[in-house]
Amino acid sequence: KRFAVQGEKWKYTNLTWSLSSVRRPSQLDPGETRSVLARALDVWEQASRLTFTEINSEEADIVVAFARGAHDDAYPFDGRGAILAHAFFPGTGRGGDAHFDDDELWLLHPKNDDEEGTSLFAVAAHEFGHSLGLSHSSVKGALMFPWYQGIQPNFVLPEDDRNGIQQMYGPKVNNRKWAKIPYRPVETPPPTTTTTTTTTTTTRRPYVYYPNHHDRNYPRKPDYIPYPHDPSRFPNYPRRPTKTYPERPTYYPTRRFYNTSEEIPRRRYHQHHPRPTETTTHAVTYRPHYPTVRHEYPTNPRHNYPNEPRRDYPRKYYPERTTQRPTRAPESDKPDTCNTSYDAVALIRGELFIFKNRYHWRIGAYGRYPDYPMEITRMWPSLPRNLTHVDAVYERPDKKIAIFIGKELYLFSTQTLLPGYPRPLARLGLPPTLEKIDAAMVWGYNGKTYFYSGTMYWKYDEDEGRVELDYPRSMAMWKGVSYNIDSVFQWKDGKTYFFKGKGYWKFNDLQMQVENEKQLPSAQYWMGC
Amino acid sequence: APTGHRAMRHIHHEKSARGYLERFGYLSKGRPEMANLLMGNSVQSYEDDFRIAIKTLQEFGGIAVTGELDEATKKLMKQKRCGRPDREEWESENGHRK
Repeated sequence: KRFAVQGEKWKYTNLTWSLSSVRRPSQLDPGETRSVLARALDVWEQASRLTFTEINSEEADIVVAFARGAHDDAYPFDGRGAILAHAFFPGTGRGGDAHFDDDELWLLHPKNDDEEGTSLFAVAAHEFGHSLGLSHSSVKGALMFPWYQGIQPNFVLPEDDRNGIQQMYGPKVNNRKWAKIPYRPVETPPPTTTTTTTTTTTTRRPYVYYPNHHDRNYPRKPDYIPYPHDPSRFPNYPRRPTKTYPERPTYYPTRRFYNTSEEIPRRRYHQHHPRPTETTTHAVTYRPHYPTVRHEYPTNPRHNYPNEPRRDYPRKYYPERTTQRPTRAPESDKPDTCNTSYDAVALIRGELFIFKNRYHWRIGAYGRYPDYPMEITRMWPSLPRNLTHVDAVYERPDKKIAIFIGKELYLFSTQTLLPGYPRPLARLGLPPTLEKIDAAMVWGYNGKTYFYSGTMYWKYDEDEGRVELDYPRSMAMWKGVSYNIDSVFQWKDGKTYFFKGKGYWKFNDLQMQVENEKQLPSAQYWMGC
Repeated sequence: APTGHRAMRHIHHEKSARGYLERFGYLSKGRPEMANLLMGNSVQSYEDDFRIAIKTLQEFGGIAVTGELDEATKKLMKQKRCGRPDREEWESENGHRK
């Protein structure tokens, strides 16, 4: 029996914390609440090298929030009693945050254990242990014991918890052994001096096997080779043609006597049977010993003058339009190819499709296709006409194309919407309260489909048609990737790419973490800007 | 054999206990596949897992380890507690256990 170190820990010892201004306690005074939380943090500060500074920002390392019921994570509260609070292990984004059940009767200054209610100090000290990287302990009496035990006056951190936190961050005393844990540098503004800098770009473009599409000579058919030139590979060539064609008959201008009817050159009927007088039928005039005239307009001999055109002529080959041509919305919201974020990215039929607003780009082996960005509804006409954007797109293992828009899923076979679609997301086993999907992909590592939304993700069973049990899980599983991503897909190089804003992360599937902590710019790599 | 009402209550208690154990990491979620159930292979292991999970919970909570869903265990499950799982061992998406 002992403390349990979870494994993740903060890289620095000077941590910041704040009480969320959005999710404040509904029944408690915020000032006194902050005071109690500071005391709870002080418990850990006194036993380790950690320091805690309160700031007024939602970007603090440890953000304390009060919430009820389901509150946008995988651990909903259950009203008064039972579950009191939970916290997340150290990490970016939601890592380190602590959530308290606002339905509980919180006591800021409990007098004794018999008093009805729950000591905020006791629970906060426990949850902050999780925020620092400690898991639950099986030692009864330890602060990290999972069940509520109340708090005694003149509280002292139990030995089990002290051993745990000191193993991670070192004791309070100045010990050279623990000097390796750095102090996070305070951000200072850069000096205002002008210097010339040279930058080298190390952007790697996708390898193009064919000439760039800007070369007008390409793509083109290969040059004609009448026969193979390499006799070593084609020993039967060059050779005479196997078949000789008969000579075509020539037209003889004078009469001749012919042996068979096959040799008689073919002539038109009126050439064999000339009419004695001038005749005009079907807009053609036949006159003996004169060339046949094909009139531009047919003539009617009943008209007043010769060659008067008929009344229904001239006429167009196509009738007049009777319906109105549908008007297209003005293209004022066309995104800038080299300076935009993406709504969705997908690899479809071996080509890269990038979606933004009503438009999409298509990038093939030769680079970006001309005439793009193009409206999405031109490629998939069954989508709503008033489409503003798509949320996620991916190609299923059965080669069908899934497009998520809001709470609905559209499934296409190439460009045809399949019957029964669009379907609500709830039919896939997703929560009915889910507003949209951020991203979707088929992960090549295991061939499974994943849906991402907010801070959670689901694993989808394509055979069952529903998400698997034990989901949703936290996005923290994909280490280094922020919450609320824009898109994700697996490229032909086998790597997974997560997109957010105008940048992306390259993900290492084996290590389950990003290869680049800082985002790389998307436009240069994917759009060829 | 228990009477009708007692049997129903027992099933209800076991269901809610199973949910509790799954929530806090003592049991993995999901039921065995129907084919295995018909074979009769995993029914026994299904119940064994439940019994082992109860024992683990009792040991973690510092109460008598019986393997049965007794009153002490039910009382422990109703106590106020933290929402994090007690057992954090899980399998990441690429199959590596953490």
